[in-house]
Amino acid sequence: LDTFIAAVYEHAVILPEKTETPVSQDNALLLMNKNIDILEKAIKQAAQQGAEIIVTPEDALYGWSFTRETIFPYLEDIPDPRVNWIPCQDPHKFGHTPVQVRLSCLAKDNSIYVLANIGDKKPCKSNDPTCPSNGYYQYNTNVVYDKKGQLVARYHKYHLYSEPQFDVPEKPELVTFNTNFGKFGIFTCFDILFHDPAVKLVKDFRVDTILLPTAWMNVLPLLTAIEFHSAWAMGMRVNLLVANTHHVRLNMTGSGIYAPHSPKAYHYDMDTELGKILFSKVDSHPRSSPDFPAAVNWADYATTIKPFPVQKGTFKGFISRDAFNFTELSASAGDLTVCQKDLCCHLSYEMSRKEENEVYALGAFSGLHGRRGREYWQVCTMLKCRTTDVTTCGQPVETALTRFNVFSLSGTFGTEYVFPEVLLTKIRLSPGKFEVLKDGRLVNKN
Amino acid sequence: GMSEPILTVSLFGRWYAKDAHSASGGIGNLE
Repeated sequence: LDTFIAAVYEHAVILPEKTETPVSQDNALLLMNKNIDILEKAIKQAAQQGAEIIVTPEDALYGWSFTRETIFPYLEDIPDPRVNWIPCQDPHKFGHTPVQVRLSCLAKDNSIYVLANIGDKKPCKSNDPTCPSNGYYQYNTNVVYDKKGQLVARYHKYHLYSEPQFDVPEKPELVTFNTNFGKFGIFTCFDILFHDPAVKLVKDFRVDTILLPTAWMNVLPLLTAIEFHSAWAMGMRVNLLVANTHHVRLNMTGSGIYAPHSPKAYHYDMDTELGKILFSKVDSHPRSSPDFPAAVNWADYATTIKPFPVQKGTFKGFISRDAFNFTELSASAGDLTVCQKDLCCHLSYEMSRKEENEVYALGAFSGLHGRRGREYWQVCTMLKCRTTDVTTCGQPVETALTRFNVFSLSGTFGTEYVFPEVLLTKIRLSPGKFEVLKDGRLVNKN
Repeated sequence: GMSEPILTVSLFGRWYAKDAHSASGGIGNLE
């Protein structure tokens, strides 16, 4: 197939009651079946619409806030896909696995690939020095069933995000599977921020489409799900199918079907508690598509021009815990440069009308991000400040009035991995309204 | 130009080679 229809489902998870003592296996299964009942409707709907594959979110069957003990009744032993198991046809082959059997039957009965996120338990021996005290490794796990209901992929999440209930696998797993609609890679949520397995799957394994179940808490101005995921698909030049959980109070919303040149479909809803299914037609092999974007040399333009005059009024501001250098867009049009360490960010812009009650700033950051300082970020950002007080630049804000006729943003990046983000007022994307030039400039179209 | 007001335009770069060693796995960085 040259193209296929993809579906992702943003699921409002039915959560368990908070407890410090583990529930019974039966009660755990009862809750998971309630969530699968909802996923079943989405899977049937996806199949009816002709979708080849549906992605469902991380934690969609049981939620979060567990200890190692309280998650245990929700776990099943998930075998290696090399055993060629169709749980729906052979339900007792690997012990008591009702969740895997039901998911497999949903894939088989509806003839659709299904990705689900469930918990895996793997017994270990006491002579294994890292074996946990309960005798099991516990993994946050993605499984994929094909149209026959066969388990074709299993991935254990590597970069855990405050999940004491799960263990980190020994090494990052590089999990792919082939279909007649392209080669797929899978990982989970926070994994997308790291090289392995995320970048390696695209660069070395040449997958066409990444499947990303997530439970993503949105953080403005840089890490809202739809904003970052659409940018990652563009930067990595790969299809990305993202299913997020839906939980408004925890800022969890934002799912999408993203192609290398543009978002195809996305969903962001902070107003309702409802789930949502998305569909879109996607190129099976985006690299062969006429839309496939050219490779970008991200620092080309920024390192070859003479920097614009650095303004005197450069000031420090924070995005999360990261100290950015900012400079204000004080005129309604201009050329600005702001630098931090080895990163200089250049902006040329023209506002259609400068709103009196809004302030924008250009910021640069190059350094280890956050409190733990594990990930090295290089960021150029032009953003609306929360108020007209420039000390609020970098703080979250959700609405704006200022329109731009022209913008061109570039930076002297030391890395080839740069993700272009554009976010409009009320947290919306702008498909088709901007592009990245081969010399690394992020510009508006027209 | 852009038909809607803009909140942010950003180039978000990840320089993996300069990550701290502890970036390979472990508990995530809840902030």
